[in-house]
Amino acid sequence: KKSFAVIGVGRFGLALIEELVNLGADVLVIDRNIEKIDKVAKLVTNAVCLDSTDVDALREVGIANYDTVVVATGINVDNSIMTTLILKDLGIQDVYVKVQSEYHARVVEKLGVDQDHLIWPEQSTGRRIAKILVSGNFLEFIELDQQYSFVTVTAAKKIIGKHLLELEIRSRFGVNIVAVRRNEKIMIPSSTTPFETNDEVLLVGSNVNIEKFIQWLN
Amino acid sequence: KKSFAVIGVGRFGLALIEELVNLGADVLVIDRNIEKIDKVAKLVTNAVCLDSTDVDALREVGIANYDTVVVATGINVDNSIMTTLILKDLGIQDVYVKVQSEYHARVVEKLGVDQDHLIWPEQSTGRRIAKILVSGNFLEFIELDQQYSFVTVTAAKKIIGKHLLELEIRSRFGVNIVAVRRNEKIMIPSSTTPFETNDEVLLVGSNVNIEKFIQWLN
Ligand SMILES: Nc1ncnc2c1ncn2[C@@H]1O[C@H](COP(=O)(O)OP(=O)(O)OP(=O)(O)O)[C@@H](O)[C@H]1O
Ligand SMILES: Nc1ncnc2c1ncn2[C@@H]1O[C@H](COP(=O)(O)OP(=O)(O)OP(=O)(O)O)[C@@H](O)[C@H]1O
Repeated sequence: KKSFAVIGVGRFGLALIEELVNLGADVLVIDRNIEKIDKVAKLVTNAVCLDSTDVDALREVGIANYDTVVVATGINVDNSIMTTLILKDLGIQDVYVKVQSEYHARVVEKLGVDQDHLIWPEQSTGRRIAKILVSGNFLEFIELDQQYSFVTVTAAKKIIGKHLLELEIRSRFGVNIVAVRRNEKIMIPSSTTPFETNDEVLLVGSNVNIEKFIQWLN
Repeated sequence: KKSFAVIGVGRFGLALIEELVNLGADVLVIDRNIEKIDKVAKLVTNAVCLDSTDVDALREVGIANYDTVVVATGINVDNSIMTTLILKDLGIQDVYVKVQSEYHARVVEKLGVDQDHLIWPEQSTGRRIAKILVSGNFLEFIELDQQYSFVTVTAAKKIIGKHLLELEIRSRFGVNIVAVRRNEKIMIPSSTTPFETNDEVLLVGSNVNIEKFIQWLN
């Protein structure tokens, strides 16, 4: 069973915490505001009211025992930076940080947090909504990791009546058509099954390649 | 070619605008801050400095001609609510609104914006990051439906050194190899990429076919 510590119960932090709990993970929550702790106390394994810039308090709560720590404190960038520094000093490998700005991100990277451990809720949602709006009928968008995603698009004229072998989508775009939902039923298209109107096509690929494919499709 | 209007060049708005442009869409950008307009002027079809709570200015810029309008102004909730009201009065069907809070969302819904047109960057990113963190072992949480599943198997002798084209897995077993995790990195195998020892292979198919494939593999 995976164990996570989340520092900061803002809108991002709260959603992260609730979903981790739904997925069966063990969660320690830290926030310096007691009302936030009260809000999540019933849901989680452990919820502690403390200031994450207080290294002794963090040590005391055993933060170094956690596989992954997410720094989800917000507007006060100094808080976030100092907390990150402390976590790295305590030897925690897997630290994710929600960042506010380029400056915030660059400092945190210098402290040893990889680029793919930076979280940009506004920017990543902006990109994601753009894909939803252009591809017309967005049914699912699941990230495999920060660079690869699952996307569902509605079959457009360009592919209706054609099949995978003639479209050569994998070699042309580097995206993989995983499954098709047709009339509410899911099927794995063979390479010679032609696409039909209203088919919902589930595909996976890097975000860049998905972009190119969606552009071509529309 | 799809046409969009985006009101507000915050972090979300800017990422949305840039991605829409990458996907080949026509974009009108509105912001009352001239520096924001200068920031995007070169990228987009049209960028106008005006206050979106000024109905005459909005009418004048022809906002009613746009398929979709996204209200991406932020912290000032009243601004966002008033802008939404104006857009609905001007008869715009497809309005998306980035919301700050439950209160903000409820008011905007009463103005005729559907629940699925509300955008919650922090909350939706929190949920998504939770899935990425927990599925660190490759997406066991994805359910396609009751009969199809995603499964991860470790590459066995039967496929190591061979690639998809020669193995013909899709036509022989009806399962689809979606992605491969190799040394912690995710990749979409081309039909001529040979599998390697320790590859984690993510596949999808009906439970029956997955069973047959796993049996054959081992
Ligand atoms: N040093 C700290 N120690 C513990 N908790 C902190 C600290 N600094 C901030 N927090 C907590 O982090 C939470 C989120 O902070 P804040 O609301 O500033 O972020 P935000 O970026 O607006 O969040 P979101 O965008 O996710 O809604 C708050 O509940 C706050 O109490
Ligand atoms: N009434 C308005 N008319 C036009 N532009 C506006 C109006 N109100 C706000 N804006 C613009 O919207 C942009 C985003 O606003 P703000 O920075 O408050 O949002 P935010 O929620 O912090 O954004 P994000 O979270 O996406 O970074 C700003 O560039 C601002 O100038």
